Amino acid sequence: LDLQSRRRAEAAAWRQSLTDRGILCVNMISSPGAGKTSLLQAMAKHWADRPRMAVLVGDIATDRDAERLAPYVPVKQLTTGGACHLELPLVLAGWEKLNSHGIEFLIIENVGNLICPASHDLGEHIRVVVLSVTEGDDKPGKYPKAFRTSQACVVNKIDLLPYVPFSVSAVTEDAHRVHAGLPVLPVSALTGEGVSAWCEFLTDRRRQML
Amino acid sequence: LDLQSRRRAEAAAWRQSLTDRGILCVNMISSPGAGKTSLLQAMAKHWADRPRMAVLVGDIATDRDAERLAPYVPVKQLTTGGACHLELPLVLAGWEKLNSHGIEFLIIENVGNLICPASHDLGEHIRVVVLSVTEGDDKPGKYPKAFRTSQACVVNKIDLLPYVPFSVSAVTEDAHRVHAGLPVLPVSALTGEGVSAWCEFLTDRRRQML
Ligand SMILES: Nc1nc2c(ncn2[C@@H]2O[C@H](COP(=O)(O)OP(=O)(O)OP(=O)(O)O)[C@@H](O)[C@H]2O)c(=O)[nH]1
Ligand SMILES: Nc1nc2c(ncn2[C@@H]2O[C@H](COP(=O)(O)OP(=O)(O)OP(=O)(O)O)[C@@H](O)[C@H]2O)c(=O)[nH]1
Ligand SMILES: [Mg+2]
Ligand SMILES: [Mg+2]
Ligand SMILES: [Zn+2]
Ligand SMILES: [Zn+2]
Repeated sequence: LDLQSRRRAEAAAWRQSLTDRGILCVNMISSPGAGKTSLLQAMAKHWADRPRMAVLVGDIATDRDAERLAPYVPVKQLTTGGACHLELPLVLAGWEKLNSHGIEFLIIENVGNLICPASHDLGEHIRVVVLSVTEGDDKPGKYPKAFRTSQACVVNKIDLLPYVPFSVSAVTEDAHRVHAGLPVLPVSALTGEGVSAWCEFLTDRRRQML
Repeated sequence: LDLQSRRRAEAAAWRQSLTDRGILCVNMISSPGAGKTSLLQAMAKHWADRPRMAVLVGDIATDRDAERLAPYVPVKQLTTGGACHLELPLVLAGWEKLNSHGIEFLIIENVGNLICPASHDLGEHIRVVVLSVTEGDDKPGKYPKAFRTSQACVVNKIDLLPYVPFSVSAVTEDAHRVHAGLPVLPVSALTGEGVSAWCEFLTDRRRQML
């Protein structure tokens, strides 16, 4: 088997092992600064007591994101040193060091990049693309693979809607041209608006997986 | 010579030919939606009569950016079809089709990506990284190559400063940890604030090149 087929088989096996353990795996992709880490902080606060959530966060440099998350959830930093997207071997290495006892959700925060992460299966059950209202509502068509291969789109920073030329209906229409019926959930990681509905969505997806 | 050395030699030759023609070449890199295209629109309006500016804009899909710029400047869309950064051959192919008569500035808008474009010489005299205040002031250390290999940093969307947790001095400090003395220019492509100083900076750089 060539490398690509072997990787795909490994990812499928890893996904199944998580299913068997009752853990929903989410691969979160977005541009740099769309708010992935902030959203994870908001989710952790919303789920303060339970369900239990753990995070693997990827970056090309520093462990700033892991430091921001450590007060709230079990987290391990994955540092690529240059590669512009996470790949399965690095994720599995991080998973071994992570305190995953009793968790229901494993969230992988991918490297800030709206292109390359869309081409790499990390064993997730759900891929979510996070787009912030400050990036513009014409982005889905311009970065189609990220939207085509995701099962949900979170539109973040809706608190800034009064100050930016962005239409939630326009971006939803553009996303649906690329991926018909893709669920679009508006949130603000800053104010907390929409976070409860987003957590409900994931809880529901986990229930379906079990 | 291996491919990398040949590419570097080609880029150097192309840069020299632009110098001989009095054209300053700028390679603009940033995350998706940081405001490259909007800033180019603002620059074109500022330089309405002259100097003359032409643009090559790269994307993985669509020609939306070229359409937005066409009313203002000679422009050609470069579509990679998937590659997450521009490379010299595609730039040279676009250059041949571009109406470059009498221009003083060739601006290359790179693909929206804060990582991979930092590793590819497009023959530019000046590489500029555009970071928007909405992305966060901890990004320079997290995406160091983009800042280390640039000769200027434009901080865009300063009109949003009242509504986001962003400090211009903090991001300047973080950028200088990676690249001491990197010029940081705050602008708003939306309101026009700082655009004149940014254009002055480029005019000055061109004068130095001649
Ligand atoms: N106004 C506003 N700002 C937000 C919101 N969410 C995040 N931010 C800000 O956006 C910036 C980037 O947030 P991060 O959480 O670092 O984004 P990220 O996607 O994790 O960035 P990378 O990991 O580098 O790709 C920070 O300054 C946040 O405070 C929001 O809902 N509203
Ligand atoms: N508030 C505010 N919004 C801005 C500013 N500059 C750009 N925008 C908005 O930011 C969004 C993205 O702008 P673009 O010009 O498309 O960004 P870009 O870097 O060219 O995006 P890509 O080419 O896809 O990488 C759009 O909705 C713009 O209207 C600014 O100075 N202030
Ligand atoms: Mg982050
Ligand atoms: Mg653009
Ligand atoms: Zn890549
Ligand atoms: Zn790349």
